Amino acid sequence: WDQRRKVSQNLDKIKNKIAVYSGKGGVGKTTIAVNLAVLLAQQGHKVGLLDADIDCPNVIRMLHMHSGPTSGENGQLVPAERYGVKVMSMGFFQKDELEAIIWRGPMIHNAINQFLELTEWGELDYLVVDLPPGTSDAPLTIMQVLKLDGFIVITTPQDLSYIDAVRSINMIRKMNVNILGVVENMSGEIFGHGAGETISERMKIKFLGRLELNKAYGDMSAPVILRDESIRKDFEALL
Amino acid sequence: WDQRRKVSQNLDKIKNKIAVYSGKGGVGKTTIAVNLAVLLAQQGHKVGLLDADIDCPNVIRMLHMHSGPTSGENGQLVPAERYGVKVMSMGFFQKDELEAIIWRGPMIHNAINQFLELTEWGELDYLVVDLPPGTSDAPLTIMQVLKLDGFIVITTPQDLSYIDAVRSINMIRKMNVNILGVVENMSGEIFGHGAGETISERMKIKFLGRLELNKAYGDMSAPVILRDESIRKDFEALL
Ligand SMILES: Nc1ncnc2c1ncn2[C@@H]1O[C@H](COP(=O)(O)OP(=O)(O)O)[C@@H](O)[C@H]1O
Ligand SMILES: Nc1ncnc2c1ncn2[C@@H]1O[C@H](COP(=O)(O)OP(=O)(O)O)[C@@H](O)[C@H]1O
Repeated sequence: WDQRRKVSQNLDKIKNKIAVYSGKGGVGKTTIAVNLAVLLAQQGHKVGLLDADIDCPNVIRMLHMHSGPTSGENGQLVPAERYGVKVMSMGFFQKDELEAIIWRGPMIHNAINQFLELTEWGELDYLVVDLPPGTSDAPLTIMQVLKLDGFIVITTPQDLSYIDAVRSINMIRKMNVNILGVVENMSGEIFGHGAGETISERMKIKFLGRLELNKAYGDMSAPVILRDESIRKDFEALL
Repeated sequence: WDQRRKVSQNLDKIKNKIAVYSGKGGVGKTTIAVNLAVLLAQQGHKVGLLDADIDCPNVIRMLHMHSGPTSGENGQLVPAERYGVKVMSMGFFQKDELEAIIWRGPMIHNAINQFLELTEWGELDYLVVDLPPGTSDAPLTIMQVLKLDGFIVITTPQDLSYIDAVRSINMIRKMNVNILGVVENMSGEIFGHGAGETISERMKIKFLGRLELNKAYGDMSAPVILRDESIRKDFEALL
């Protein structure tokens, strides 16, 4: 309990803590978390981005970050900034990016707590949190330690993703969290349309909108909303 | 140790145990495991398919299986058959498919062991195992309990997938397993080409081939190799 108190004291200068979450990987969760954070910063808000996806900490690579946090007073970690967003990731602490960190239950607890206690975010309007996918130890631990204000659930259009998303929504509902809505990503010819709206109807959550499957996402030189005006408008429509 | 002995006695009538694995979800791992198993059965082999992806047990849905295992002598479970493949999945034991099972470390061990001890596969030429993705408790536990003969790693063509695949290959290499090769899935215009070959060169593993991004996969009425001749040829080329 003492740890929780310390963590919540450290985070009480943050107005909104928004989690981006999905029932399984590969649906575009990290891409959406990164571009939402950059968009909010572009709109003049004070924004932080926490990469809590400990199995695949891909935020640093998506943002081409070459420097990590610096140390502040009393051992605190001051996050590095990129595109006006303060970024913190487990990936900064991995010696070799190509080595997998094998997380076992209790280790997750300690790593997350330390990470949350020591990071000096300062005053923020939004902290966007990229959660690990699925229903294992990692996302649950983070949800319990961080009192998140709202969840955005990401799905792809296919039938199978619908099942994964519903399973994970049923899980997070048990933790009394506020689900802001569902985003359907990769809509179009190949994967179809529809899972987003079906989830919204059946689970009684808001349909925030859809993002088309588009080659432009593959260019990693900069966040896609800074390179493509029409995709930027799609992201603005989600907010 | 006693449990391991029991499990290995139960599985010693199986000639080849092949795992299909990926560094993260959403790359087509389950789709490839299901279609490979059906193809091997079509070629006249005796085949089993074990859905060990406990977070997202999607095999049953992909194969439209309405009936599960039956009970045999001394409490054994006799797997149901579909397209000539004997299928066993954690999903058969979930009361409600839309509820997430929250797996914590020690539970995984017990569930997997029971599953492997009790299933009566009979004589098989191949057992295809759909592993959970990533580097958490679940894939590790299964690898330790099942002595797998070979691993097929699945990646998508994007740069980010390359990192996830390399991380997971470095991990499974520590367990002294035999990696048969890497398959690049969803190649084409949108996601590009190349991660498969790059992984093959850098990690010195065989490049088994690539599967194109294709709308035909979205039709869940039957495994795609039974509906599309050219995709079936792509799968035959992998073997
Ligand atoms: N709408 C989209 N169209 C095309 N590619 C996309 C789209 N959204 C994401 N991607 C690509 O898909 C891959 C997986 O995205 P990622 O954000 O890593 O997924 P997750 O975090 O859910 O595992 C990335 O290479 C990304 O560039
Ligand atoms: N080559 C492909 N082209 C188009 N869709 C694909 C392809 N491979 C898989 N899919 C689709 O992608 C989705 C995810 O596949 P799945 O096998 O569940 O991935 P994983 O097991 O890696 O999470 C499924 O809806 C499947 O139909």
